[in-house]
Amino acid sequence: MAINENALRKMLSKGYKYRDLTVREITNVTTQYKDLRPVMDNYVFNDGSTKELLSLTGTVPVTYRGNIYNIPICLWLLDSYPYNPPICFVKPTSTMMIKTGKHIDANGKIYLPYLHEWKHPQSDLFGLIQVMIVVFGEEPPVFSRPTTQTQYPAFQT
Amino acid sequence: LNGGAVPSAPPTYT
Repeated sequence: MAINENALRKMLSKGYKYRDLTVREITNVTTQYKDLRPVMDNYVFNDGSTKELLSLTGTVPVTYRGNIYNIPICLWLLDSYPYNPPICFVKPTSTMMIKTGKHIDANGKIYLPYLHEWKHPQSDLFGLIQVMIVVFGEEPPVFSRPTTQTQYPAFQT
Repeated sequence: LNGGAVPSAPPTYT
């Protein structure tokens, strides 16, 4: 789905300091990964404060043991983006559970050297997603719950 | 403005 660049500029008008860079990256990455889209929502920080931030929300295709899975993720962009890394989460649906590990905590927060060593302009969303796809292909961050019931997960739009 | 793939995950190991 093509992202309307004007709509995106408008979304980012609230406080994003490097809007042009951010618009360009999001346009680029959503062209490559069509199941991700920009959404404005309230992000809750560790101290309880909230701020309206842009997130890239949706799924990325991950190949694991020969099958492709659409892993649900949410990447929050701070208003200092791209000079700070996005805050990244895996977003399990009701039929999934988080598999904690080296790269994933119990809240679904994603930890990667790529994020830790983030430096604009060498680091960007496209590179990050490529790294995620490789890492998740080795260690999936979510698994399906062991149940025979089939239900479509509630997926937030 | 929906579309988007249905999220999926590998089956749990047994």
